[in-house]
Amino acid sequence: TFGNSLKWEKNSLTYRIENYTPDMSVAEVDDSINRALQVWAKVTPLRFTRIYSGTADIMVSFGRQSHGDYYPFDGPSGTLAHAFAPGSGIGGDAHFDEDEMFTFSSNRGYVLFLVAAHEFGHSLGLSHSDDPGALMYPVYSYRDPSTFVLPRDDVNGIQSLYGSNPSKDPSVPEPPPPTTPDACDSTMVLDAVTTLRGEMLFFKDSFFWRSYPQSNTPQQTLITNFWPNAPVNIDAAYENPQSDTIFFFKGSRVWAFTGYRPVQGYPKTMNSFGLPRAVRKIDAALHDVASGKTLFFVGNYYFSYDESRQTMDRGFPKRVDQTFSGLTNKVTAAFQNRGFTYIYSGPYMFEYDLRTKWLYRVLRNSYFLRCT
Amino acid sequence: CVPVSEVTVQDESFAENYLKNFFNMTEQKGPSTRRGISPLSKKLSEMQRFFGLHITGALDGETLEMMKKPRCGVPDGKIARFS
Repeated sequence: TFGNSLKWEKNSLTYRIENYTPDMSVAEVDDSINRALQVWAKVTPLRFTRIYSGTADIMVSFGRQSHGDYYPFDGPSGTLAHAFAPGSGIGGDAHFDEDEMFTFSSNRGYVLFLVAAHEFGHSLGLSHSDDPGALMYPVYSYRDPSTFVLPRDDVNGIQSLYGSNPSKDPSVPEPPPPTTPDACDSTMVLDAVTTLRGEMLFFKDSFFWRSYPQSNTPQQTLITNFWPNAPVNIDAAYENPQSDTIFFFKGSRVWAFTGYRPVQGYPKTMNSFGLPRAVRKIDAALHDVASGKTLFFVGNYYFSYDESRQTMDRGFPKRVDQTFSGLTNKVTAAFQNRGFTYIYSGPYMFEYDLRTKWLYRVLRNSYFLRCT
Repeated sequence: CVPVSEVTVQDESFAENYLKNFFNMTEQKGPSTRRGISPLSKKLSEMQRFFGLHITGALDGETLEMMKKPRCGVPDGKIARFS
């Protein structure tokens, strides 16, 4: 929050849309603005009424460069919008930079609903958050507006000002507010780990951390920031450095990207790798650079896929503990680094040499994904 | 292999403007002090801490990349002061 109890002293607020962007239809703008306000109404006693003339508490407008408030916009990209904290006059108003390309739901351009929901957070008294998963994080990130749920950090922030929604029907279940995974949580079980162009990527829920040799601080970001068409809550991932391709697995489907660009023809079903139809999902994937084989872990077994022949190897599936000694629980993620193979099982990581099949060490997540 | 310099003069002035806009960095008035941490470095550290970046107090590629991402425009302090 802004501090000093900067908030509206009433729960019933008015809003007015002063003008429209030509990027979208009038109906799309109306709907985006209304839904952006309802994001906050859902979790608080605040209620919003639209007015069509006169001065509303929250005046919504599109403008470019100098637009009358001494905070000029800066042309395409950079600053997308701004809003003023609760107060009379300009207080509560939200301005959108007309030099941006706003969209209803596409990831080409900025989704007006997401930008507006963030700005209305300011209009209601929220400052910026340093939680990269929060709506109030100052940097734009694409999310699917049709499945958007206000994150926990934002819910906590707005409810600290206005309290919770008294008219919420407890018998109607709603998805819980998403929280941002914490690298310092020693009990965290990663969804997937892979390399990509020399970096290590650690996936959990809608997020991943990037860790690269020049920096010892992993950077956390939303998966959709880098791969807008990729799934979240993935089951497995691996990189084939020969083809510069990264694969994401979720359920029975697989997505492929050359770096950050989608590969044509994907998503495909996992059967395209030759996995038996009975395999509905995999737990982990590992690409062995030395042999050019990719291992798919399913329960207590694993399959071996020959990348050059693009077929499954005979003699598989094998029991995991036949190759990876000491590994008795389910594999949850796997990757290679500097010639060693790291197999994750829950919050533990087993370090192997695949040639000798020796188990060297049992480590924790924090060995690579540092808590900072 | 680390590039010799990832940051150009234009980047430095871009970063200075960014910190003025979003991290309330003020222009130095009068003679500058010779000792102590420069205001630019202090504000860079503040920005790096906020975004969970590696805190160096220096303008590097990672910090510049974050500065160039699309974002919300009015800094919190200014919003509060304005009202």
